[in-house]
Amino acid sequence: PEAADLRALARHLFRAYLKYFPLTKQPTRAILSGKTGDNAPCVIHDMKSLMEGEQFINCRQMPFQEQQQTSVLTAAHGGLTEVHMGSDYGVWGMTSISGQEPQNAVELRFFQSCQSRSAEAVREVTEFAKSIPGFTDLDLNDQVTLLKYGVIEVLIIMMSPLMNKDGTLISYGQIFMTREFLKSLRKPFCQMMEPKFEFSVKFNTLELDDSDMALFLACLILRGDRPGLLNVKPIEKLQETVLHSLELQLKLNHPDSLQLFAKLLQKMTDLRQIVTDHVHLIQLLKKTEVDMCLHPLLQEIMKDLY
Amino acid sequence: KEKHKILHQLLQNSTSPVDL
Repeated sequence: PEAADLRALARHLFRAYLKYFPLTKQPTRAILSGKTGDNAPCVIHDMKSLMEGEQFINCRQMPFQEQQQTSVLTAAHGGLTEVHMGSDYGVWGMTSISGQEPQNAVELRFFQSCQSRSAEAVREVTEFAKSIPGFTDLDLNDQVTLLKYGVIEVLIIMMSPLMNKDGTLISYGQIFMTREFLKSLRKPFCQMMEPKFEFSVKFNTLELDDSDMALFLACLILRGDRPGLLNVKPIEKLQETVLHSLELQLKLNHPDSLQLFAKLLQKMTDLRQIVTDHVHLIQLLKKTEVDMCLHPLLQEIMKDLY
Repeated sequence: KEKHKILHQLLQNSTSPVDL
């Protein structure tokens, strides 16, 4: 009966994962391996193709148009113009590339639209967290703490299937941006993605599928060692159950992959350093880029994080 | 609570019943 409960939990989390995350690993790998035929992504590899990419995205019907709107984000910050979701939700958010602007503005604007997508992704992760049995019964302040500390780790894991050693899919898989192009951006923008590529290429060799990913993400959210938690016991209890479910899932789904569970536990530790470095880079950006505006939700998450 | 106003709102925002 216990194993049956753990399997039921795995199925529940997998369904929630499919419900809340718009682009999962399976379709992503199909795009990256060129199995989507006519729907191959547009490739951005230099400034010229970056501008063409905008045309491409504007001409093409956006998927997920009917996704839930982000009323809570916009309501919380009425008039917040950079929150741009729904049908016209593209890589570059609300602005357009004129071709006339100074070169150094490109990075900044691209960064702003990445922030918009990240804020939307935080909402997706929040909905997923709420679907974890027992999560919404936790102290509300602890739910906030778990999300604050867990959400960037979750986003990095969600980003991994979008990446290969040569680049990353963006804009719901419609665009492939090369790693070399990202490296060619001016400092410190060029330093932002490289650590994620290094992590993702290694993480992808573990070959988790979407059902494994769902459990792993739930484990990342439910960590009893996040700073400032008020009531650790129930969180640890929930995490223990999800960890057991993950361990069983891996045994069944990857019988030949030795030590996969232990390797994933190690990844949980590695992620913490990546997030710390990421937050420090954002703090550096805030100081050096006078025109930069940090999204209020991301600001909340990163303030006093590490 | 003020420090994490949006996160609180996202968590308390009642979505349609999860029909999983």
